[in-house]
Amino acid sequence: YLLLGRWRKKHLTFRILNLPSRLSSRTARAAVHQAFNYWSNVAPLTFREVQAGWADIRLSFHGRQSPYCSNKFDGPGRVLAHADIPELGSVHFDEDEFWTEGTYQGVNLRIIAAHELGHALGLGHSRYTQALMAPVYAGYRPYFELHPDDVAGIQALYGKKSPETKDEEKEETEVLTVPLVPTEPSPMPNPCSGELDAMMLGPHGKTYAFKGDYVWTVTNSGRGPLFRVSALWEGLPGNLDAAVYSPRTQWIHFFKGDKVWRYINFKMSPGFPKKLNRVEPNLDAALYWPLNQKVFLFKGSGYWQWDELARTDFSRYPKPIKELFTGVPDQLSAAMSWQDGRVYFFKGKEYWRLNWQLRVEKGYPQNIAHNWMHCPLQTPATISSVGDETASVTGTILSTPSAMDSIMDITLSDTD
Amino acid sequence: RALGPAEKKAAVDYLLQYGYLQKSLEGQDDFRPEDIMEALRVFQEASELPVSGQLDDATRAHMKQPRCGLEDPFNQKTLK
Repeated sequence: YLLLGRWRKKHLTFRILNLPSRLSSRTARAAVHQAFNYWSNVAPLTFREVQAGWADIRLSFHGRQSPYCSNKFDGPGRVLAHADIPELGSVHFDEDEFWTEGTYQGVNLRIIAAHELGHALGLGHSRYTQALMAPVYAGYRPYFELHPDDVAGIQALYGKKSPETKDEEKEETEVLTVPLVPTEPSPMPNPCSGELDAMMLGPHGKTYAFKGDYVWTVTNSGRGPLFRVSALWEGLPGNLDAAVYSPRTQWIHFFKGDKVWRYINFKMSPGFPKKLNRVEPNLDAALYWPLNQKVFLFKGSGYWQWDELARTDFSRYPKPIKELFTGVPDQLSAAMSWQDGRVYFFKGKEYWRLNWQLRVEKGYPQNIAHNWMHCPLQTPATISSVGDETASVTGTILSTPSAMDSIMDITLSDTD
Repeated sequence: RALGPAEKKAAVDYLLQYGYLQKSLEGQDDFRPEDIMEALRVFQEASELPVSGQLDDATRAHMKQPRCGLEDPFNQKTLK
């Protein structure tokens, strides 16, 4: 078995948002309930159905297109279902399948639901082809039961089921005592002082700040609690060089030394970390530029432009940062494109915002701690907030020769 | 019989979709034949098929079976 994550609680709610059209509601609901029972029979988990409102695990059926899911299904056959890992909770079934129960015809909803719930609870695919968590559907089995590998996997996550663990109070205490971050000695950084390692506009529009072994989120109204980097992205070290999320591929790349890690959400992609071969190690920063859908990597006074899905000729890189990003300092701490469409560069205690011509806007640099981290104002110079549109911006949207040269340079690279 | 380009592409797409082949950071368009053979070997071993590294009938048939949409974690390291 492979473990992808776990819920930090053992009493979970679920909600069935809709049901397949060709199976009776009663049969379908019974199949889904039985799917939960397979797991709660062998691990100290409980599942309670809710009819409305939020639920930890949400099951639904959708077809080739869904406004709520970016993973399309492919019609009858092939891909039957997919699910998110903990603690996301989405479980989706292909509406176009012929979902059945109690027959060898079609696809058995109970078995597929149990498989997808395995993912939702934190199990990856098993290499035992007879295991429930095997990636390929092995067909209807009238006397279906979990494979020992499935049982071992779920018990590795949540322990064995025993009468003692049924005690609600004890479990709650257990959950509360599970530390959100490992207790290894590590200096907890102060978000209001010092230099950032990396900044990233991540999936779902969340802004992450990285410093030392810790990461926290930043919003317009405040900042979130500090988590160890490895508590969110398992297998990822602290003290990162750079981080960048690409909405184009959904990939998050983290850079440190001569290695690169790739994650989709919080799951590391197979085969990573890899060695950085064709760009220099010890990068300073990285960002995704939505205008040309490229990833930019920065080190010292140079940058590399990388297309994640096409061959990139790096022989012409690194190029000088100042040729493309006018007014930006060298030796950056961090960089990102933000939800306002602007590019931001961070160095030391200051940050720079660039206009659409990639030229530093009037009034920058400004103070990171005050404007991004919501720390008390310490100097009278830092007065505007993050994303604040000031009148001075208007004066910077003029095209300049240097900016136009830079745009041309990008266009030529795209053509390549 | 010799496989057509569409069949080969479908196999590479499958290996890519389910994590047996990874796009390199350098963004190379084409996978080397040895990379595809290695991915096929891993897929065959994980699927309990004869391990040949070739896109044989059994392998192509297995790729057409209904399955879960999540990636597989298998590579030589995890299999070992």
